[in-house]
Amino acid sequence: YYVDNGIGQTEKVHEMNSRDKRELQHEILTLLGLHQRPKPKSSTTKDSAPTFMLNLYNSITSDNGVVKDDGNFHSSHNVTIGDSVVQPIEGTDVIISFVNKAKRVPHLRHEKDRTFFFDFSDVTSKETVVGAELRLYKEKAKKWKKNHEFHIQMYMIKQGQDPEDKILEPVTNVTAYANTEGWITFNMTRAAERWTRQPESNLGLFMKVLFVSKGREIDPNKLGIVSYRGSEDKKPFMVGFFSSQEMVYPHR
Amino acid sequence: TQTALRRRRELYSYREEHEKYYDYPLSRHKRASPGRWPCQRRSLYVKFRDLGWQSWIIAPDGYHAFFCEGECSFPIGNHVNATNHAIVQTLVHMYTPYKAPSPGCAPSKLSAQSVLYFDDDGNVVLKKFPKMIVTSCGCH
Repeated sequence: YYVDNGIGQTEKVHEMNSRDKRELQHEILTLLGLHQRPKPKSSTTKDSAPTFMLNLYNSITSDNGVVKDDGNFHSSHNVTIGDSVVQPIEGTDVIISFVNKAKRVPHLRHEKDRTFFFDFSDVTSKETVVGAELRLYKEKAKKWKKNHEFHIQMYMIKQGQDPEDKILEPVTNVTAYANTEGWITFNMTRAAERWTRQPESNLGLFMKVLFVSKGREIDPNKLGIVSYRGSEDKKPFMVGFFSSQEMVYPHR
Repeated sequence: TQTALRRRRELYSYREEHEKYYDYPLSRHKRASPGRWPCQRRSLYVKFRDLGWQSWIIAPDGYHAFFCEGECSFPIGNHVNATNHAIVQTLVHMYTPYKAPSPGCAPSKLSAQSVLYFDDDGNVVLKKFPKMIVTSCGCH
């Protein structure tokens, strides 16, 4: 324990033993609403999603994580990543970045460059989706003229009548040019709402890239869209903005 | 007459008590018993690294757990952020100390704390915890 002695100094007043430390850990985890400390397999902050979230955190908080102003996430708390600006939506209590788990899903892993799976199973029914966006990084495509136009279409994968049948339901699309470079954002609020309400309906997302003037589909990699094989800081991820009906604080 | 004498004695003892810590040097606090100084905000910092949490908490480095500590006694006007009720409570306590407690030193303003951490799946969570940081203390 370090205590501020009131004259601008910090004094060490107590060295905790291991039992006290365990108890203190439990106390703080309870306050954070966690049953136990998370054990992530990979915890590097250099990947695209943690970098984005850390930038967001720094933009909305002052020192020591205290939320600026009146304690609300505001649209004025913009965060710029590359050339794109993110505005945290008002009324947001929790922001989660989801990593793409398509590799682990049997019906998606054969199309890893075009498919996405974001696990919403831990999002509880007490949380309401305020907004959600999928972020893909696009590098310049040298194969085409710079003003060539492409449509990047996102589909939600739905279950068909047969267990093997999968249906593609269009969600959103974005127009990009061959020379576009930077983060491309897709509004996925509708998909996130559905996955939160019905977690079993989450079968993933499918991406198609259409070469507009030729009217044919092309490989997303050829347009410069960074997939799971790209560098860590440019890998796709999804961000969900949630408002929490009830922050669970145990009475003490 | 007896009552007047007792009240005067109590009043005197409160004044004496107050004067004892009115200009009390802050640096001597640690040598005094807790609660011997006027109601004020104190701070206690828990480093997440000391708990071995650096593998999953990205930010902040620790929890700045401000807390309120100290006495709220006569004259209440010298204390920080005393509520009207605290003034009445002090007077009632002064006259009937064993029936009514003195006002309590408690947070008067709280702000939110944000925590950024990895969950088990490697997703990153930015959560806001309202009313987690004591911004100021007062007598209630």
